[in-house]
Amino acid sequence: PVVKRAVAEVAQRDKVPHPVGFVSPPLLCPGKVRHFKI
Amino acid sequence: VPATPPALLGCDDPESEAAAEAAVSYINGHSHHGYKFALNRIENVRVLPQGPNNEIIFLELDLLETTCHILSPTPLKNCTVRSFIEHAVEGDCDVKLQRLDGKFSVLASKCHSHADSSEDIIQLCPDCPLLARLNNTEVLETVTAALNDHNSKTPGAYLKLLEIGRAKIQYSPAHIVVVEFAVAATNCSAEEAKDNAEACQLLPDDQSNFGFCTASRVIIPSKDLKVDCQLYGHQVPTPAIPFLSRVFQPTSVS
Repeated sequence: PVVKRAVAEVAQRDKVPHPVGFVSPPLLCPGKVRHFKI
Repeated sequence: VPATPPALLGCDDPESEAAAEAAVSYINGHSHHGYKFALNRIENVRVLPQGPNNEIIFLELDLLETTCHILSPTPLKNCTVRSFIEHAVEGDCDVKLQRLDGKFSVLASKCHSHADSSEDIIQLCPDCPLLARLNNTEVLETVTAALNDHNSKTPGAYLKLLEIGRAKIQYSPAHIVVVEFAVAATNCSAEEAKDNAEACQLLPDDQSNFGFCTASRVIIPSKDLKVDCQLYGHQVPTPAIPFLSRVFQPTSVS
């Protein structure tokens, strides 16, 4: 049940529009390009 | 459902970069053909904790071809990544590692390589030469001519072809064939090889000298051939797998 509730909360949170000035956290992946991208 | 949830790890986190470094080192160390590859980007990382100081790491890596042949003793950090207009070759690798007490070991790896599309190169550099097939007639003729030219002008050991690494053909404004190939020294001198080159044998693993040649042959407007061969010197073979055996093993790697 704990797992279910946590998943639901995350899903619900994502549906709420971000307030003005909200800055999304940086994506964990992919990482930086060291040379160039083909 | 795993007992322990996967740990969150960013692709640019130091632990991910350390794992990627171990993975790239493993991939280059176990490659028998072509060139060394350098890390371009960590595409994805997943961590499965197994217990105290023990975790399994899955990496998706984007690699780029360097100018160092796989037989070259030059450390990867000193190898130059080929530029985009040199017709870059990319490697996509999935690697599974174990990190036990801070030490990485690769459990499995799978890589595919592919060259950038010719259209991309032409768009950026219309006159740049494009990669040619290694069995192209003009490529083979250029390699043969280059090796003959080097052997005829160099008094040292007679060199034999190990493999062609790269070939490019330019058609405009001049018709030029550029090749790169790996060579190995034989037990013959260039003079001895004149009589019967077929009899010349590659030196045993522990004595063999490997090298790398670049050559360019102008076909039009005027015929010209330039060859440059560098010998790497003594190579230490891997005890479990004889070095030459690895070089000559056929593989399906593209």
